[in-house]
Amino acid sequence: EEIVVSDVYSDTDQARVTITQLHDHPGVAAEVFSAVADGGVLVDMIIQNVALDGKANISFTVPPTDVARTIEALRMPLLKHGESQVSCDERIGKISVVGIGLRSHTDVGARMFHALGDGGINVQMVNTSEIKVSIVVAADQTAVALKALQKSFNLTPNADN
Amino acid sequence: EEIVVSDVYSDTDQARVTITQLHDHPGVAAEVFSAVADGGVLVDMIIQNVALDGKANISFTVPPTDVARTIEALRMPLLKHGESQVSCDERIGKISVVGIGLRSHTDVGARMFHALGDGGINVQMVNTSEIKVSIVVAADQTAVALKALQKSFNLTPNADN
Ligand SMILES: C[C@@H](O)[C@H](N)C(=O)O
Ligand SMILES: C[C@@H](O)[C@H](N)C(=O)O
Repeated sequence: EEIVVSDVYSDTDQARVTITQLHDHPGVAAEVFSAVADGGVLVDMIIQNVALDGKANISFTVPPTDVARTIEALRMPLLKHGESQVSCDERIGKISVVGIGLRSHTDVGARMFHALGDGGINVQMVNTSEIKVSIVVAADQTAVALKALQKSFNLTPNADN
Repeated sequence: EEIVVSDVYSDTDQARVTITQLHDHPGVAAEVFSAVADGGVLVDMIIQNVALDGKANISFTVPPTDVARTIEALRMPLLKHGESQVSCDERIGKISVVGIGLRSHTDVGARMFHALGDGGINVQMVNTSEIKVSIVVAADQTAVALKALQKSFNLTPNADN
């Protein structure tokens, strides 16, 4: 498959909030996001993988300035989920590889992960859309990850990256 | 925030493959996706949440006809990851809620999760892009989930849904 990647860009203006050990029952995500909405927090990425043991983890990203408010907004609703823990990481970078007309993410994914692995960069999270594969890495690895991906997909870094 | 949702659509032509207990080290995702690429498998969604205990789970979706080939392609590379297990679910449905100009996924997320929770529909996976929130539910709940979301966002179901 001819991979046509048109752009690679990064965003270090996000922080991750993760809630672990949530009951994998209908309505639980609604409780979490109602609390976050009541706190007036702007959420960008939301990632939940399948819960194979009945306990789900949900992560989402917010502006770093909103982390304290988010954790406070979750305090009350999570009281009834005794086992759930909230953790956060304010030092993350999100990098997105955009490919127009991607029929499949397999080849772009394999190439991205190779470029990152060869560079010793750990992939913390992965999220895809029809035209994009986004990953989260440590904030201090974002610049080197961005350069490695631009090189892998033959895109010249533009001046303001 | 005024939520402007323009479309809700579903796709039941996907199966989920999940690999658990992967070492959260650089290069591991590259091994997984190289094997999947060598197997000629078309991957749609890829979801990895942060690994808080050093062991990561990666899920991805493939056409149901490709599941056996995917599992076979992963057999050899995963031999060196002794603790990793591969599981799959061929009976899933993916539903996407598209909102143009979404500044934040908080309100759309809260509203989606409420509509699903009130309907007794369990959210198995969540994945977002700039303009979209996608979820995975059980295949046999996809139609009722789609209707609940169309109603929640005041979109009339079109004839071919
Ligand atoms: C964990 C959470 O997503 C739950 N499965 C729900 O449906 O709300
Ligand atoms: C789990 C896997 O994504 C690993 N963290 C990697 O970087 O390849």
